[in-house]
Amino acid sequence: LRGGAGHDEL
Amino acid sequence: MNIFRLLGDVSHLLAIIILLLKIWKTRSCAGISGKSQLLFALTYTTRYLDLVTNFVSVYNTFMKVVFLAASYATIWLIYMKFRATYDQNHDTFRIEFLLLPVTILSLVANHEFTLIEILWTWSIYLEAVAILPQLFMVSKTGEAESITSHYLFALGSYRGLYILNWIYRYYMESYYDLIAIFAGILQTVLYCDFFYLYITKVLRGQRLQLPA
Repeated sequence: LRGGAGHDEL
Repeated sequence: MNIFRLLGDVSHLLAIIILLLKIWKTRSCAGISGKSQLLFALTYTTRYLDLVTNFVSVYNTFMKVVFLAASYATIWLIYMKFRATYDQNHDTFRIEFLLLPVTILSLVANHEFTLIEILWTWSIYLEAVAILPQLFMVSKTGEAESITSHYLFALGSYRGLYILNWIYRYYMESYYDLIAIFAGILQTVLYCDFFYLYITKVLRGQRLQLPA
């Protein structure tokens, strides 16, 4: 799983 | 940004505008589930908390602000301005049956155990099922106005297009987010029955009426 913080979608 | 993501966002935006215009023009929110709209408002609120902590792009910020504003405007129309037209007797889905499992799942299956990340995860799981009160309402009354079905079709298509976007990003950018993918697939699957009725009935000019 990739870590959070960088959600670039809506 | 790729074409699937852009089409998905446009479809999402279109859905929200269709709903707002429908309520505003007809001065009525008959057939619309206020509960689903409350769940969507909760979804945007908890997901877009990063609006103040994390800048992605002008496009990203703009869309987030539009979704939040439109969502709250919709709530205001349903619960305040056109309250008298709100079909409360048919909007009887018990949302605690959604909120409880969504809360537990977001505490268990998340990327990182921090407040903002858990709220993001909660919003992703909640969005996946937020339409259920609306679909329940349609099945309960046995019909939906054409404009309501256009709204549902645009809203359902949005996450379906996001799935294509995730497939694209997996291959082109080696990027994937299992939480979003899992919830997005569930969300799209929930619309399948509706999609079938929409294509076989509404697009052929008939009313969306469920068999008795």
